[in-house]
Amino acid sequence: SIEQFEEAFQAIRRNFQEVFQILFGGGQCDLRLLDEDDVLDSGIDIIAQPPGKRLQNVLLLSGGEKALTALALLIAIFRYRPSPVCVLDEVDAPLDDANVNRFTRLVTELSQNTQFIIITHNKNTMETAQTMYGVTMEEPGVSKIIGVDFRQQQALAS
Amino acid sequence: SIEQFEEAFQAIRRNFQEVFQILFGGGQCDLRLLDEDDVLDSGIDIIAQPPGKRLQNVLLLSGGEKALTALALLIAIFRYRPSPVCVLDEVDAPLDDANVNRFTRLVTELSQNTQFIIITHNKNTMETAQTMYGVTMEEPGVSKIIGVDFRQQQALAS
Amino acid sequence: NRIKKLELVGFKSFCDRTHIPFNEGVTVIVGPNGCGKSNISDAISWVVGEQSAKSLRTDKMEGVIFNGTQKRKPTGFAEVILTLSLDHEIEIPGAPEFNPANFSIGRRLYRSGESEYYLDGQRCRLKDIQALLEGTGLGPNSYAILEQGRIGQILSSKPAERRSLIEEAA
Amino acid sequence: NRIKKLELVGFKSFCDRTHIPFNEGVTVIVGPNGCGKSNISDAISWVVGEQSAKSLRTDKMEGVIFNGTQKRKPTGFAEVILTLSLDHEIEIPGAPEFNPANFSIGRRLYRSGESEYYLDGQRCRLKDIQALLEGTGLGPNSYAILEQGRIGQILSSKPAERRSLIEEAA
Ligand SMILES: Nc1ncnc2c1ncn2[C@@H]1O[C@H](COP(=O)(O)OP(=O)(O)OP(=O)(O)O)[C@@H](O)[C@H]1O
Ligand SMILES: Nc1ncnc2c1ncn2[C@@H]1O[C@H](COP(=O)(O)OP(=O)(O)OP(=O)(O)O)[C@@H](O)[C@H]1O
Ligand SMILES: [Mg+2]
Ligand SMILES: [Mg+2]
Repeated sequence: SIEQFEEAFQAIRRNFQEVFQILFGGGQCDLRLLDEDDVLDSGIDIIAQPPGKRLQNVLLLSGGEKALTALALLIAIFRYRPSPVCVLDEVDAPLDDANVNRFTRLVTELSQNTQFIIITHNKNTMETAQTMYGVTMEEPGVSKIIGVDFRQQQALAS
Repeated sequence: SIEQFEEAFQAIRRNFQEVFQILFGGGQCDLRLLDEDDVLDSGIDIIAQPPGKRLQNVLLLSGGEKALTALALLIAIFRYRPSPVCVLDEVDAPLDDANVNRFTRLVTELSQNTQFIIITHNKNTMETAQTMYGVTMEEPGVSKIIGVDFRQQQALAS
Repeated sequence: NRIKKLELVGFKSFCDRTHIPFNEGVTVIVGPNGCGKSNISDAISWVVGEQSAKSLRTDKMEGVIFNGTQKRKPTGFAEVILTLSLDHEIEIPGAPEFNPANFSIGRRLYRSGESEYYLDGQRCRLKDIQALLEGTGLGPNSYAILEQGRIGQILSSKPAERRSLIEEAA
Repeated sequence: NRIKKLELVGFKSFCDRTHIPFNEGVTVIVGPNGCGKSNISDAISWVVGEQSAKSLRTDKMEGVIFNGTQKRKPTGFAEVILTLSLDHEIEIPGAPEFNPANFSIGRRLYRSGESEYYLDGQRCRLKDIQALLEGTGLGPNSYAILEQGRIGQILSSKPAERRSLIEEAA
């Protein structure tokens, strides 16, 4: 229904603006209906302005800026309608160190209420996890899991 | 002309098979004309088999395996018709450490005859360079280059 | 609401039965290129009801069944079981009894093409699983499961596709 | 064959005149997201003759001209000069004289839409530049310049598009 969509759209739009500022450490963004008079069907435009830069269509941003903006939108939707678990597969690949840190800090905060499963090659991201699983293919073509539970390790150590 | 294309295709196909094995540390691959009887127009299929795995369409590979396969093809074309400089923008983003090392070792070898300009966030890749330039935006929206010439540094140090 | 454990056998590169317990907070999955990390994400999408083979990076659904290596024969079926806990009461008429605080949903696909769904180990219908997951944010094409490369897709997607992402949450 | 130096002014985020000397071997370019690294790659594509605005990540070609910040006014034109050295003799009838062992190609675009091309600082035609670069592997849509995300495109490209990649080298 129109009201349901309108309510979701406005809430997600507010979340998007908030999460964008967290991930970029500033700047602004917006979600807009392409056709304001056609709430029932109109497509959605994404506009982003990283700190210090001009407001422009998201397609003109750099590789890392685009990734961070898309991530902000998906997290915004997620916050509106949380699921028990959120799976992120290599979303940090195009990010520089500073952005990876803002990303992991946000995930750490959200993880108080939600489980996160993060697939990554990034050492900084790995360090923020409570649990780490390694996947190997010692036997070619056959996957195997090895577990490294940091919290257990810390409990054993103390 | 057909002969020109056929010659280029066969040479690139051989290069592709060679470079693929260097980047994957083994395995096999092939480039095939979709329609063997239509050399003039046929599209090209890419088939790859990382070490220990089955031969399958390249679209079924993992993210990193796909990237490495595409890189092998582009380097194969490059070797057939080298240009003075080769620009690689964040091609190492989806690669694990072992694959990054195979990639940088290949680049180091090819760089004896070709200049490489590599844009990267990866520390391992950075370490293999002779020259490093940092790009900054101290003033928002305005790019500036700062140079770090390792060889000059080493010359000064010795 | 939380997930507790994922169990896979014969699913893509996970030929042998594999148990993955999920603790609270952040779980990180690491390993070399091609070792099977994204296949775990696919397993979660699949067990919560994904029906599109393309979304699971294969041309037909049979592609998720372990298809063998030089040393191993292909398996006859793929199976994934997700154990979870929901914080609300649920009534699903016609479905097996289960305890929302600790239950499992399962899916099996045979080479013949036959699909089976399970609730706490008992056969149920796909729509029972769909009813159960209603409103949890889990399900096909969920915004909660970001596959490798999906971030890039979001930005190059058409305005209409972005709208459907929002509509799903609405 | 080698490139020696890249000079940019008013090109995308490179508002001020910037000189980038290129040594032998591997040059690595690093920096935070959005600081201008890929813009350097665009500058090289542009000065060797790229005519597609889309390939340069902008909707019209005017988009490569520095468009200003809160403190800086937009510039009136974009200019990129590439200094290089070729190991073979080249005759280009009608073009300015130049020394193949050390010369520059330049390109300028004004807001009016007027384009100018330069050989060793003297006006020349686009086709002089194209003739000069013939067979060097440099030029529009070159397989030698892999833009960010192009690797992913190669694999999802249609078989016909892959063929054209090979045809360009043939
Ligand atoms: N049905 C199947 N049977 C056996 N193996 C399969 C099947 N489907 C996929 N695979 C294998 O799984 C591997 C890909 O695994 P996956 O995509 O999970 O890798 P990954 O760990 O995510 O790697 P990357 O870091 O490169 O993204 C491929 O080698 C593929 O051959
Ligand atoms: N005509 C222009 N005038 C001013 N700034 C521009 C212009 N065109 C692009 N930019 C700016 O250049 C920046 C993008 O630079 P670039 O794509 O080179 O980043 P990058 O260093 O490659 O980042 P990443 O690591 O995320 O890929 C954007 O912030 C964009 O606003
Ligand atoms: Mg993967
Ligand atoms: Mg970039």
